[in-house]
Amino acid sequence: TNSFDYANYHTLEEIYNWMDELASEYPHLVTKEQIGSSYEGRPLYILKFSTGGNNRPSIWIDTGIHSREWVTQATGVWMAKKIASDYGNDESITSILDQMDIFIEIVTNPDGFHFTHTKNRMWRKTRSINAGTSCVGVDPNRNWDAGFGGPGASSQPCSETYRGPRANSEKEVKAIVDFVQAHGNIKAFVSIHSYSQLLLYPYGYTSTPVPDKQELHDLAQRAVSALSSLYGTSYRYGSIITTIYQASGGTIDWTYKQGIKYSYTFELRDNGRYGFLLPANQIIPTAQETWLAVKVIMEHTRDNPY
Amino acid sequence: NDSFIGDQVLRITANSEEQIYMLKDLAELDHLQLDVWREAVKPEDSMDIHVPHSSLQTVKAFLESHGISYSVMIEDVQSVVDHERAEMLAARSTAQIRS
Repeated sequence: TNSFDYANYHTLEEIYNWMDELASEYPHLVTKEQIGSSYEGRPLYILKFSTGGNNRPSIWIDTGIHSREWVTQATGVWMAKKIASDYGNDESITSILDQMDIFIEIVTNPDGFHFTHTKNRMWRKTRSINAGTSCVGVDPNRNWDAGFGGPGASSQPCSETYRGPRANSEKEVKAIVDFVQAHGNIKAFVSIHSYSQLLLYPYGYTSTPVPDKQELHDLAQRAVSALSSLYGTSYRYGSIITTIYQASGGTIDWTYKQGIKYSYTFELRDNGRYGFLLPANQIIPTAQETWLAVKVIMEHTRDNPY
Repeated sequence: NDSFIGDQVLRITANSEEQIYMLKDLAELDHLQLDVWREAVKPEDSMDIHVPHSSLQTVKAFLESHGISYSVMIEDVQSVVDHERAEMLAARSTAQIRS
């Protein structure tokens, strides 16, 4: 995987092949696991980073649930390589992996991702067919069982924020729900999106503050500070509803409700010049700065067991 | 292979709550086929909307008639997509040469 071009965007097939290579290159650390399949039958793969132990406390990271947000999948690839190559070399990552497992789902919405590469670069949703309409797909970040159907999600299948017919209707969402519940020991959940430079914690569906607000807020501040230290990228942080908008049925509201205290979602670069078409030469700087923030969250999770 | 020829992404800044509501209503008009890339929640937040070429005149007229300021964030979406595709193809052929 050293010859892989991390500074460019890649197709689903290239990323899946790269996963195999990473797993074969780090056989005692990385495994590729399938947690389900997409609506169109594509495998949903995660990379598991583990140094042993059974059902250790774990950290989950997903990228690209909105398929057009290409810098997120690219960041996921870069971070996965970084974790693998830092183990044994970087004190902090070594210490985290000696105590915890890390899971990364790099292409969380493979049908949508394939569609962005072949038919419509701006596709956001899944590719499930909705009965009674020609409009395809559900917004997988409105499909979780947390305030599902409330304000901040659409009941119209043609909308970009269509919530779907019921919570977990999307196979891509249900696969993560099943995995998280079966695992039962996920302690941090980081869902990565782009763009607009934000680090957010629950809730999105209600303005009621989360019980752990102060800790999550302070941790977000430290994470953003680490991120900004590299290139000066400015981030805002706070709860979803107070920082961007009301959104019901969102990922991290569900994970927080499941008892995963350290639930965060990122909106990566940029701040309004290219949007979802962020040039490839910004992949590595974006990944590098994001990594610093993710590392702060992971270290805090390691140091504050609950 | 959807085409985005002549589509633009507008960066819009509302200066009141009322203008934000007007923009939200505008975005919900199905026939305009607007795609909100970034939402605004309070005045002075910027909102980015992908506007198809066929709706550009209508949307710009609406913004100007209501005194809502905007700038063009992406002049032609298709040209950026084309550039991205060319970069990917070039990177792939370089990788093939290298291997």
